[in-house]
Amino acid sequence: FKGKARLDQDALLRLEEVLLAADVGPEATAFIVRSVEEKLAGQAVDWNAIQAALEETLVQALNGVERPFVLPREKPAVLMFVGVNGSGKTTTVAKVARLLREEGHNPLLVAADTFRAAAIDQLEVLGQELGLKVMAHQPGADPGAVVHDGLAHARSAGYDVVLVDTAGRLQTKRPLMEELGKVRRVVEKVQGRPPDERILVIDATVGQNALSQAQLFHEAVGLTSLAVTKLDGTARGGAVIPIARHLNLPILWVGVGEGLEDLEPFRTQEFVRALTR
Amino acid sequence: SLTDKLGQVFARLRGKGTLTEAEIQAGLREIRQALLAADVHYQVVRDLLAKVEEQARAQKIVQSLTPAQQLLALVRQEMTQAMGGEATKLKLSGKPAVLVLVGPAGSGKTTTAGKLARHLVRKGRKPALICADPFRPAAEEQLALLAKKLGLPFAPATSDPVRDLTTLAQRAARELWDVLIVDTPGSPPGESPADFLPELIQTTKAGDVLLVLDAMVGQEALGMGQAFAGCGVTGLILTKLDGDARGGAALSLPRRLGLPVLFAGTGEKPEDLEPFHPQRMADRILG
Ligand SMILES: Nc1nc2c(ncn2[C@@H]2O[C@H](COP(=O)(O)OP(=O)(O)OP(=O)(O)O)[C@@H](O)[C@H]2O)c(=O)[nH]1
Ligand SMILES: Nc1nc2c(ncn2[C@@H]2O[C@H](COP(=O)(O)OP(=O)(O)OP(=O)(O)O)[C@@H](O)[C@H]2O)c(=O)[nH]1
Ligand SMILES: [Mg+2]
Ligand SMILES: [Mg+2]
Repeated sequence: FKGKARLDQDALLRLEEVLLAADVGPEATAFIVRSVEEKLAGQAVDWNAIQAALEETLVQALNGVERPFVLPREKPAVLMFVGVNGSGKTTTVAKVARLLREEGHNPLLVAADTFRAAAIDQLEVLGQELGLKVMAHQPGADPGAVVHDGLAHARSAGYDVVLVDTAGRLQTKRPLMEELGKVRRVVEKVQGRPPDERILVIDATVGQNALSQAQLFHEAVGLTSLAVTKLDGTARGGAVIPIARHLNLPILWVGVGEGLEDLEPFRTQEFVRALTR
Repeated sequence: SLTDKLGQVFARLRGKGTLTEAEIQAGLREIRQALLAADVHYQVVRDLLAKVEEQARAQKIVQSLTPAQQLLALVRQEMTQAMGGEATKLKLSGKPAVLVLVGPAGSGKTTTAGKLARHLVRKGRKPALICADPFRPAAEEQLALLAKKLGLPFAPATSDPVRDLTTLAQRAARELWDVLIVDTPGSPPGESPADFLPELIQTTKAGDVLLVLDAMVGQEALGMGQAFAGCGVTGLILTKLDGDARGGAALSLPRRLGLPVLFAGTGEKPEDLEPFHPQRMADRILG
């Protein structure tokens, strides 16, 4: 039996509320509170001590989640972006493309959302803004075919990275999830390996459904990483804690605004500090 | 399921007579877990369960044969009451009536505009779809495509939304449009909407200002509702209920901000709009 400190009722309530308000969820909150109590065993317990123990616990829970993005050696690299409707995929694709271009790379955008109204138009406007080429077919085309042609073009024209934007879909829709698996297989066929990054784009305002999203998208395409959007404003994105506990996927980037420059690498310390303030 | 969990909590007591205080608390704790896991705001959970606890004691739940079912029934009743109220309808006041859709980024406003337009046509109205989102890339194209699909008029109000809407309201009389459905820009979470929005709502005397929220939204839902206070929101639409998000926001906002939920979005097509059912929502939230 590991000793643990006894937090008084007020401190306990306050600690729980900080975590619940940040969307950490009831299960992970209970785990974190226990861990804080263990850390404070035999110490004087004031709010500063609790805050420090809390930050330490969260940093530990997010161990392995910070991984700086490095573009793979083999060209072209393929980055595939997936996620539920409205999570911020298209905007994030454009932001990452801009970042890669700033670093001297030559990105090609692939508009594989052939379903939603004006999805192709949206990516084309962003591509134009960035001076980057967008590979697209007509609305209603098969996403696999667009990806196939995008890759073929990238390989022959010497692009060094391909970013694939896909249609939003709720993770419980099996045929749509299978379609994603098919897109991954198209890449495998052309490249001889799956997309170098299969990135789940998660909205920071999502609550406990985030875990279901991560689990089911992981089943569909084998996720390699996450991007968390809309961390500007009041959202704290605590729902990534349950995801970290179950899947331990790295978070490559965070979106902090609607502009194409509003993208930052994920930093555990900063994220934890913002979550617990 | 919650019924099973509560059943287990109370199972040991079958035939034992009265419930102890500790056992009532254990039951309420299970319900608290379920509501928090369903994204109901933690303050709403606290207030709701305090009320249920009071009622449970007053109703002498301890003497019932199925305390789990009784406790759940009390919770469900509290929830349904908070979400139900009188069946709230669209006001559709004014000539033309102006209905404005507001909400955080990506919640489904533009798609819902199309759904409402189709719904209003079936109710005998003549809606026009208006894009008042000057910021999002291809926002006009997206709404114009929906309008075309539905065979309805579309007009942009993106160069100067307030002035454009005034012009469009006059044009509505000539064109015999009797409702203007106005799509607006998404805002960052918890932040006030675009500057022109409160003025646009005031100038057009919009009788319906609908806050469009994603059913998967977590604890931010209340803050989002409050951020739109300056817009005079009249009702809520909860989208993406065709997924497995429990939708706790459907309880938090009516209970805390008195905002009724008018519709549920259940898919990406124009026909995927349903009236909101409080009883069904209560069951969904309770899991
Ligand atoms: N405030 C804020 N808004 C964001 C951020 N990322 C995306 N958005 C906004 O969120 C909305 C949805 O973004 P999209 O990129 O269209 O999302 P999507 O996942 O591609 O949507 P679908 O393709 O329809 O599933 C837009 O209004 C974006 O401007 C962010 O980091 N912060
Ligand atoms: N499955 C499902 N998807 C929906 C629903 N409502 C909207 N969507 C999808 O959610 C995504 C975002 O919808 P939009 O209508 O572009 O959202 P928005 O609020 O206008 O976004 P911004 O203008 O960028 O703030 C799109 O992929 C829609 O097809 C719904 O009820 N169910
Ligand atoms: Mg998109
Ligand atoms: Mg929109």
